[in-house]
Amino acid sequence: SIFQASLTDDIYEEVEELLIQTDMGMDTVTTLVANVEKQMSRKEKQNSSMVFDSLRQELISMINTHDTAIRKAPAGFPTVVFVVGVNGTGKTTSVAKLANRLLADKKKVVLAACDTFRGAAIEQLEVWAQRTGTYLVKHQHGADAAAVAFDAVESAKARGADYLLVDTAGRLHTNKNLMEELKKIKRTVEKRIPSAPHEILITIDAVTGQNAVPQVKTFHEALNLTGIILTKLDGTAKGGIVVRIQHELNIPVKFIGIGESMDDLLPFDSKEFVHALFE
Amino acid sequence: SLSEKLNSVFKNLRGYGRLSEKNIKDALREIKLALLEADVNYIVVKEFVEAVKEKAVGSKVLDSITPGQQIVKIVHDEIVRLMGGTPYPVELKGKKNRIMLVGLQGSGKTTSAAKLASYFRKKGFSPFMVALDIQRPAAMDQLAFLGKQIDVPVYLDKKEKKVVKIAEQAMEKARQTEVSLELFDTAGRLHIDDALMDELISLKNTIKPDEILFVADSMTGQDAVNSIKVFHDKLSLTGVILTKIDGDARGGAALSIKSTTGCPIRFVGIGEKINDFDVFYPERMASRVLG
Ligand SMILES: Nc1nc2c(ncn2[C@@H]2O[C@H](COP(=O)(O)OP(=O)(O)OP(=O)(O)O)[C@@H](O)[C@H]2O)c(=O)[nH]1
Ligand SMILES: Nc1nc2c(ncn2[C@@H]2O[C@H](COP(=O)(O)OP(=O)(O)OP(=O)(O)O)[C@@H](O)[C@H]2O)c(=O)[nH]1
Ligand SMILES: [Mg+2]
Ligand SMILES: [Mg+2]
Repeated sequence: SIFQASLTDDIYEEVEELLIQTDMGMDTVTTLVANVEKQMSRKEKQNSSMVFDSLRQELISMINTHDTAIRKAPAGFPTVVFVVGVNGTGKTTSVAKLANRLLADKKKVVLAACDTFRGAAIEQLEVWAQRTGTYLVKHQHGADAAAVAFDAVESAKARGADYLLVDTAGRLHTNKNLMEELKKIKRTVEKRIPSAPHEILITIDAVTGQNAVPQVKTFHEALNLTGIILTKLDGTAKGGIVVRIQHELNIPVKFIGIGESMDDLLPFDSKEFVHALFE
Repeated sequence: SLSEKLNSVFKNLRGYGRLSEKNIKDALREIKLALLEADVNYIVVKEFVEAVKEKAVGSKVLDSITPGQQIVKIVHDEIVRLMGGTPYPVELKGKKNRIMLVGLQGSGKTTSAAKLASYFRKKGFSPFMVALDIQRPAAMDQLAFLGKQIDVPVYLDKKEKKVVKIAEQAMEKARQTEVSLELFDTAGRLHIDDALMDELISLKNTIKPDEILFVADSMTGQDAVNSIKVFHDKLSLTGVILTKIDGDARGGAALSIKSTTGCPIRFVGIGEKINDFDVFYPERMASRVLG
């Protein structure tokens, strides 16, 4: 058709520009565009809306894991969930949101204040514990985080809690000592409940660029992550980096954060996410 | 690294003037990929590559025995130039200085307020911090904790619901003392939240700060220019503090921010402790972005 020449020249450049701006990274974009071009080459007629349909399909199939459930502990044990991640990405707020979600589901929840380092971190979680009506296990500022975790597991077991949510201090994946501290907290919990922690979620701020990949890689190598919480998606950032993360590391996004209140958490929906990438 | 990649693009050349169109095209593509991987904004990358292309087809590169190194130098110098060339830390002049800190959620404003207080105290100023984040749980406690840690007074009001009133009360209190630097920490907010952006405008009109610094996370990707453009349009920022440089984020946002808004990066956050604070050096950032 007479539109074919202009279609292939400009449309793929337009697609590349659009996808790059979602923070997907050049490698992932190149793979996607190549897949779409292959799909398009099999078609008799082509137009730009078909390109975008094919692109959406390719994206949805690239985000191939649909795992938004929180794993359950074996009967008789509280399910232990760790929330970890780089500084300021939304861990403490996400712990509050998860607690709120579980409580709405009539579950019994206990929180652990394992950020014993940052100023007023315990106070911050304390406010959330009050607002959600959850029991908080805490020690004094500067206490050993692993000791708090140990205490929290005992407390959760004694109270017959369904879930124990552990808030941890922000840390850069490049800080070896802090990554070791996190492994120690994990080992401490494993000693008390062999199958725990049952869920280790990393928070990734939607504004993060390509650095999210080494973040997830390093935390994953240290702890064996089970999922991602993509926070601050209520901003203008698209969070497209999770497509690259899924494609390269196969770690599922389980939840998205869409605001600062305790209700602002939703299970990840790949179709909605892909549609939002193009808005 | 980009220098290694560029050198390999040209490694099979011998002698002068043998650079082909393809060599230049390959080199420009490597530069584009490296800058995108470093999180430089897509539009900024396009303009940058055009600028480098113009310089690259100049005689310096064509006559060079090591065209790869020549292009690396052009790229490096262009990045340094775009980031302002030389360090430009905030310098306080008068007897009463006011600095307001603004930015997206979690970027490091509260921590940076304390770092600035300590930095300027070492320069002989008497700092005073004002807690204007009345929304985030325990935000005021966080600033109070930091103030206590560095022995700097903090003004906070847990009862007042209007931040403008808190700012006025704080400034009145400061007026009665020898305080020479007032630092205002504000709540993180989205640039698309009109009500909260209006709140910042009211605060600016009340405080009339000497400096309004946007605190940005160095791991920010393509969205960096979207947020800073709005903050800059509405507040006329006087600079940026780039935080969490102690990580391995390449920090391309630094280049995007400066080249799209002209806002100079004044300081960097290099850790969580009070002393983890430094002047921004464009040369060092250029090397980091180049990888
Ligand atoms: N708009 C928006 N803000 C969020 C979201 N999640 C968290 N925040 C805000 O981001 C800021 C940081 O959140 P925190 O929960 O303290 O982050 P953190 O990872 O625990 O921080 P550190 O413990 O200091 O590493 C706060 O101002 C939160 O209100 C979200 O989904 N949307
Ligand atoms: N590694 C590192 N961490 C930093 C740096 N600056 C701040 N942080 C950490 O980042 C997290 C967020 O810092 P805050 O000062 O609470 O950020 P904020 O902008 O005030 O957050 P909101 O008020 O919620 O918007 C904390 O864990 C800080 O310790 C830095 O330069 N390097
Ligand atoms: Mg926290
Ligand atoms: Mg703050």
